[in-house]
Amino acid sequence: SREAFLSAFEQIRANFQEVFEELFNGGETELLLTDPSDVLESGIDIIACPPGKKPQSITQLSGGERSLVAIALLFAVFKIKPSPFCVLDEVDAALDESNVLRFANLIRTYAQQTQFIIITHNKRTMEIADVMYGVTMEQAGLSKIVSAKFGNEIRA
Amino acid sequence: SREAFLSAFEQIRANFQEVFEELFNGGETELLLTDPSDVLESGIDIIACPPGKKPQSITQLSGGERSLVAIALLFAVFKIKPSPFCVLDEVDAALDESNVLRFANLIRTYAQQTQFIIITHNKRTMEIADVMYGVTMEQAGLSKIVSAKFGNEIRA
Amino acid sequence: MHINSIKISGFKSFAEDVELILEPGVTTIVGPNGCGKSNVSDAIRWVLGQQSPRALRCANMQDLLFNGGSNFKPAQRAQASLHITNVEGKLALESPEIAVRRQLTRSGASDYFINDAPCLLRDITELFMDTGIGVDAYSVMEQSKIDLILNTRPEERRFLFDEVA
Amino acid sequence: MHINSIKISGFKSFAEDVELILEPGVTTIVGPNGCGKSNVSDAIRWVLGQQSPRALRCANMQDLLFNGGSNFKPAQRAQASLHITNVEGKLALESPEIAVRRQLTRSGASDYFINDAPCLLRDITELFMDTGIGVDAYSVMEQSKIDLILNTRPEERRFLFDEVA
Ligand SMILES: Nc1ncnc2c1ncn2[C@@H]1O[C@H](COP(=O)(O)OP(=O)(O)OP(=O)(O)O)[C@@H](O)[C@H]1O
Ligand SMILES: Nc1ncnc2c1ncn2[C@@H]1O[C@H](COP(=O)(O)OP(=O)(O)OP(=O)(O)O)[C@@H](O)[C@H]1O
Ligand SMILES: [Mg+2]
Ligand SMILES: [Mg+2]
Repeated sequence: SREAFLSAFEQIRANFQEVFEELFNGGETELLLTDPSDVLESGIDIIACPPGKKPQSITQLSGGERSLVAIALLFAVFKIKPSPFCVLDEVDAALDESNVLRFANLIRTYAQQTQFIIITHNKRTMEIADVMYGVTMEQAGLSKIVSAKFGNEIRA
Repeated sequence: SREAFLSAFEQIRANFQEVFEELFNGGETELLLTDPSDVLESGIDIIACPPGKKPQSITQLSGGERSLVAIALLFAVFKIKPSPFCVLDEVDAALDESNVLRFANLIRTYAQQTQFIIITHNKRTMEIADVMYGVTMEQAGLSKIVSAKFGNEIRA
Repeated sequence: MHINSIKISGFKSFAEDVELILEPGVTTIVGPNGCGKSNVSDAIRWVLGQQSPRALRCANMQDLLFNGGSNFKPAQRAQASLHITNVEGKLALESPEIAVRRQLTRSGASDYFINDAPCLLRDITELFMDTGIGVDAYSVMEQSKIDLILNTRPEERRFLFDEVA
Repeated sequence: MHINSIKISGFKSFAEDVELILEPGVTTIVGPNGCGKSNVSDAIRWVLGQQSPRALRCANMQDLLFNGGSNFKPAQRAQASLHITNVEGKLALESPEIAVRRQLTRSGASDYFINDAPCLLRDITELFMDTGIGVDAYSVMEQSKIDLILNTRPEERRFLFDEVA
């Protein structure tokens, strides 16, 4: 229904600004209905402006900035109705070290209510793991699993 | 002309196998004309099989494997008519450490005849640099350049 | 509610049985290129009911069975299961743990099970209704797909919003 | 033949004049997300004659001018130049170094120069003909585009092969 969508949309807008600010240390966002007269069919435009920059189309943002914007949007939606578990496959690939740290901190806050399974090559992301599984292919073509379980002792 | 294309195609096929073997430490490749009867309009299919695996569609390869296949194809073409300079923007983003090392070694061999400008976040790729430029944005929105020139003293 | 363990057998590069035991919190999966990490994510989505081979990076569902590589016998059956705690009775079933399993044989027989009882795909999607878990939900983000949220036309992008409205 | 230096001014995030002095061999460009690295690659492709704003991640060519951010005055002119050694006389010109420059003003005037003499885009593309340098050549691989070589339909992919045939 129109009301249900608009109410969710308002929440997502607020969440998006909040998560974006956390990932970018500031900045401005906007989510706009491309056709406000047809709420149930309208598309949604994204305006995302990192701190100190000028709001432009998201196509002008850098690779890493776009990853952060996409992550912020994903979690803006997620916060409304968190799923019990969430699988992320190398979403940190384009991020520099300081952005990976912010991304990892964000995950840790959500991890209190949601179980995360994160596939990554990044050492900083690995550091927030409660459990880490290594997948190996010692025999070519055959995957095996090795577990390196952390738990609290490492992070205390 | 038909002959010119087929002659280039044969060379690219051979180069592709050669570069692929270097990046994957073995394996088999094939480049096939989708329509051999219409050489000048035909599409080109890629078969790429890492060592120990079974030849399948390249869609089943992993993210990092696909990056390596694309790099191998790029350089297979490149070897025929090397351009004087080549700009690569984060082509190593999906590669694990040992694949980045192989990629970096490949670049060093071509660097004898071609000047490379490589944008990267990866420390192993940075290690093969003759010159390294840092781009900074101390004032938000304003890019500046800082040079950290290596030269031979570091690599000797 | 969280996943206790994931079991995979004969699925893609997992020729032999493997089991990942998870805890609530963060589990990271690491390893070199091509070793099978994204295949684990594919297995999860497959169990949850992904019906499109292309979404699992295949041409046909038959491509999911371990193909033998160059040194082994191809698998005759691919199987994956999720063992989920039914904490807070969120799922409409009595048992404290729910095992959701899917299998595919080389002859093409495709079957679903909830706690080892044969069921339909529809039973699985209904089980997870309104939990945010599901094939099209935002609960699984595939490799190289993060950018798609931004690239899709604004009309397609709203699908994400409709999920929670 | 190699690039001696790249100069950029008023182009995208490079509000002020910058110069990168290169050597034959490998130059790496590093820095945090959004600091301007890919903008350097855009500047190179723009000088070589890239005419599509979308290929430069813009809606209009005017978006190439430094937009001022939230703290500065927007630029009135965007400019980039490549200073190339004409070793081995590979390029059809007498001088040992060739400067190729492009500029765009906020009023929309777009100009090209070879060694500071006004010229047409066609003169630049002809200068680099058969060297493998050019907007559509394989000499510049954009960020996130490496996968496209694999994703394009086989008929489109052959464009790469036709370049060298
Ligand atoms: N049916 C199958 N049988 C055997 N091997 C398969 C099958 N399907 C896919 N594979 C193999 O699985 C590998 C891909 O695994 P996956 O995508 O999980 O890698 P990954 O660990 O995610 O790597 P990356 O870090 O590069 O993303 C490919 O090399 C492919 O050949
Ligand atoms: N005309 C312009 N004026 C001012 N800033 C601009 C202009 N066009 C683009 N930018 C800014 O340049 C930044 C993108 O720079 P660039 O793509 O070079 O980053 P990058 O260093 O490659 O980062 P990444 O590592 O994430 O790929 C964006 O934040 C964008 O706002
Ligand atoms: Mg993967
Ligand atoms: Mg970039």
